[in-house]
Amino acid sequence: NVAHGLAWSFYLSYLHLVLPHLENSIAAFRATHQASSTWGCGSKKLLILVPLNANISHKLEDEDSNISFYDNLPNTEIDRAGVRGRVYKHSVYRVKDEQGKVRECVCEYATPLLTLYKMSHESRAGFGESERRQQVLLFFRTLQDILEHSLECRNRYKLITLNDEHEEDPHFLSKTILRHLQQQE
Amino acid sequence: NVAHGLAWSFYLSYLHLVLPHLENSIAAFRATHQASSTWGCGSKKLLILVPLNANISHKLEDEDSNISFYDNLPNTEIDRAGVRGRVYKHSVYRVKDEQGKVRECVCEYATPLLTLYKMSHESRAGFGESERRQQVLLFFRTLQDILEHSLECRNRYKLITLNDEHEEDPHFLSKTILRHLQQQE
Ligand SMILES: Nc1nc(=O)c2ncn([C@@H]3O[C@@H]4COP(=O)(O)O[C@H]5[C@@H](O)[C@H](n6cnc7c(N)ncnc76)O[C@@H]5COP(=O)(O)O[C@@H]3[C@@H]4O)c2[nH]1
Repeated sequence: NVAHGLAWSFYLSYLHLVLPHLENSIAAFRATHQASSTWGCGSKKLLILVPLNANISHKLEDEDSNISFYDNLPNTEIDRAGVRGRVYKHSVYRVKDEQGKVRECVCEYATPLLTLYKMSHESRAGFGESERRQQVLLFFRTLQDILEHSLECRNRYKLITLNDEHEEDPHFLSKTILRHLQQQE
Repeated sequence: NVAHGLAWSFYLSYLHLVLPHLENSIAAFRATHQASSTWGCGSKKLLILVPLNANISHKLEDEDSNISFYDNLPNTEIDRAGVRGRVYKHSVYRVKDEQGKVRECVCEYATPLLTLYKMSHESRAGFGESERRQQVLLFFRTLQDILEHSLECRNRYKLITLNDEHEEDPHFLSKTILRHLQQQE
């Protein structure tokens, strides 16, 4: 099952590596961005977006004009499988609510969904658009289960599913993110 | 099948993105390393190492003292799934033959094998050490098949399997790489 392997890969070769460094990266970022940052006591978690239709944007502001890219966290460099100093980084976004109040957060899509999306359009890959949603749900449930049992990742992430029924709302993404940020307080 | 999905992921979300840029990266590298580079008319391909036991080193020189890290190719930065300017890079290694002659090449392990290795040690992941070799072979065959049908990747890579029967030879890796480099001439 493709989604099962992609969820384990996402955990073992990415989240397991990067989440333990996240709090320090955010602290270093806030120290160098004091003049412009409105982070306050904001979230120290990585918000991982899981759109159920696997339709992923490369820039969050393309999805919702209430979201803007702020800056990247400092890079983490790790020697991996022969690549010297492979770079792992996360992007910080500013998300505005309907009153114009801005909150900052570290946010990205679950990258393996790009693979699921593209595989569903490659005839040689062996599954089509109708199975894709099932695979996305399997990816989400498997990842959720792995992360709940992971001591290194506990409290360092939030999985946010995005249901495509709301796609006509141009501010669906920002509202969803803000709702999850507020839940943490 | 885990290996099938990891091979597609490796192609769709990595090789398909980076191999078309490789020749330009190598040209830029040779321009800035003229004083020290012995590349000559060396390989313009990415050498992808596939150890059949999935046992991967993070630094090739740890495997064989006839190999040393030279430098990294210039970075490629691509906006991916909400991560702004995600960095893709490859490492250049110097490989010495038994007469001391040195050749340079761009070389790395097939990173998804790290996931296969780790999954085989996680009871929740659902496969053990005995199935791992089968999964590595499936990964190799699937990847080979995908790459042979890929116009963007044609002639830009070489898949090198490493059989663990030769592990007692301290220069097995350098000899294998050199043999593949010589085959290209
Ligand atoms: N958001 C995000 N930022 C990252 O830096 C990152 N690095 C990995 N991942 C995701 O974690 C999982 C495990 O990664 P792995 O390295 O084993 O496989 C990777 C790896 O074998 C190869 N690859 C991708 N980027 C690189 C890279 N920069 N250098 C070498 N190999 C790479 O192609 C596979 C698929 O990559 P993605 O489909 O982008 O998502 C990966 C994957 O789902 C990332 N996700």
